[in-house]
Amino acid sequence: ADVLAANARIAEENLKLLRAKGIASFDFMGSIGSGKTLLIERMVDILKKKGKKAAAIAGDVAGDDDYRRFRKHGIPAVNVNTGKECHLDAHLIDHALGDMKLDGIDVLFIENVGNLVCPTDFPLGTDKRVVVISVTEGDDMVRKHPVIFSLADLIVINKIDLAKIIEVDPKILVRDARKIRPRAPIFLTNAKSGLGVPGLMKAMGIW
Amino acid sequence: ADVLAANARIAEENLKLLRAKGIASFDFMGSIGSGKTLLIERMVDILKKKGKKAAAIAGDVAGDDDYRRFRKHGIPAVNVNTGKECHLDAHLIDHALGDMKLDGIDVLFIENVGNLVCPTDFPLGTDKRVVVISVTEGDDMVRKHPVIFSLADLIVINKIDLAKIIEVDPKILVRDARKIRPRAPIFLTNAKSGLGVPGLMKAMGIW
Ligand SMILES: Nc1nc2c(ncn2[C@@H]2O[C@H](COP(=O)(O)OP(=O)(O)OP(=O)(O)O)[C@@H](O)[C@H]2O)c(=O)[nH]1
Ligand SMILES: Nc1nc2c(ncn2[C@@H]2O[C@H](COP(=O)(O)OP(=O)(O)OP(=O)(O)O)[C@@H](O)[C@H]2O)c(=O)[nH]1
Ligand SMILES: [Mg+2]
Ligand SMILES: [Mg+2]
Repeated sequence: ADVLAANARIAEENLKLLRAKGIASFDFMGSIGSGKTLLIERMVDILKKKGKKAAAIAGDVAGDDDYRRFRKHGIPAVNVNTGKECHLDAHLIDHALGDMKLDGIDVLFIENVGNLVCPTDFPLGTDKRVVVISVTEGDDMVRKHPVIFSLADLIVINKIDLAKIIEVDPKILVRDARKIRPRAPIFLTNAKSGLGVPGLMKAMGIW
Repeated sequence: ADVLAANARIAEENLKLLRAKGIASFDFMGSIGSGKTLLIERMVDILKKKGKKAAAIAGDVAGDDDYRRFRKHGIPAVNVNTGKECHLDAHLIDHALGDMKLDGIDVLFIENVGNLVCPTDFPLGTDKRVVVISVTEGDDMVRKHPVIFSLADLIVINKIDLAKIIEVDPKILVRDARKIRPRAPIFLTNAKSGLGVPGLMKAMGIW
């Protein structure tokens, strides 16, 4: 319980810092391989065309795959490896922010470790928390993980181009998400083609 | 550290009990939605045709979806909800075994919570640990989660029917798995059609 209280305090500080710098910030959570990185890459490209500057923090258990993908877009990025932990926490973000030049940044994307359970207890201090799942994981993903969806500000159901071939009806996922979190807008996206991304960005306030 | 030592002791007891009853037991770990349940369902059907009796323990954070799928095959099953924890542990399995009639059972499948990080520290006391991922999660899944693959007895790359459409080359996943765990056999499967399942069952010693 102390760990969670300490995390909440540090998250407050992170949010104050980001808001003071005028940075819109987002915590992208979701299942392993659901398309978090690709969605962020799409948004980064769109923001660049609009003359806005993005930055990213890539959270992963091991390796720097996602970090390198972000760097290819020419944006400032920091890699955070969590080792045995399956979630980022506010303390790690506090450190990562210390390593970044935040001046002139408009939008900060934080990609959390792929996991639909552990990140729930550890808010990072961002404006909004986005939960991303994909149809290829099956039609029971939402109802099996009620807690993370109950605290989502935005819900994304990605890889809808594969819904027919995997025989999963996205309406089932939407129905379950509405039940758990009626107030969060739900977006159907194809991160490969970019379909649905502008609508999501509008709801995030970064379009 | 005490928690892990206690878990290891109880796992020993579970294994002794299962071996005394002549039950071959398997811990199915892997990413969320990778196809663990469908693979087990396929195996249960094949075992039934061979006159062998299977049983299952379904581990999930919440809900009883997987448990109900196992029950549809007419096999004894127990549902275990882990709540905030993203892994099963030997203690929960000890309890679940207590709730099952084990006499006459040939094979026990334990489906762990979908997660490529947390289950690594908690062996359950089964004969073998099987790690299942699917191509739809991307070609970086193995190298991003070295620890769980380093302790796998068998590695399964599922949904290979979708490899072309998701543009993921299964050879990359196989290469990464060989690097981390050269001794574990690797299987490419399509749990929907059953392709690759007999080979996997042979390596599990239940064919
Ligand atoms: N067809 C299709 N493929 C997608 C889509 N989104 C992502 N992918 C593919 O799915 C795989 C995983 O995408 P990533 O962006 O790496 O997913 P992630 O959630 O960041 O993965 P982790 O960080 O490892 O948890 C990659 O092979 C992507 O090309 C989509 O909407 N449609
Ligand atoms: N095309 C295809 N679909 C598959 C395959 N294996 C599983 N699926 C589908 O993928 C989805 C998830 O399968 P499950 O068996 O529920 O996966 P799981 O790993 O048990 O999921 P959790 O228990 O929720 O972690 C379902 O919609 C399945 O029909 C496969 O080999 N090919
Ligand atoms: Mg990623
Ligand atoms: Mg399952």
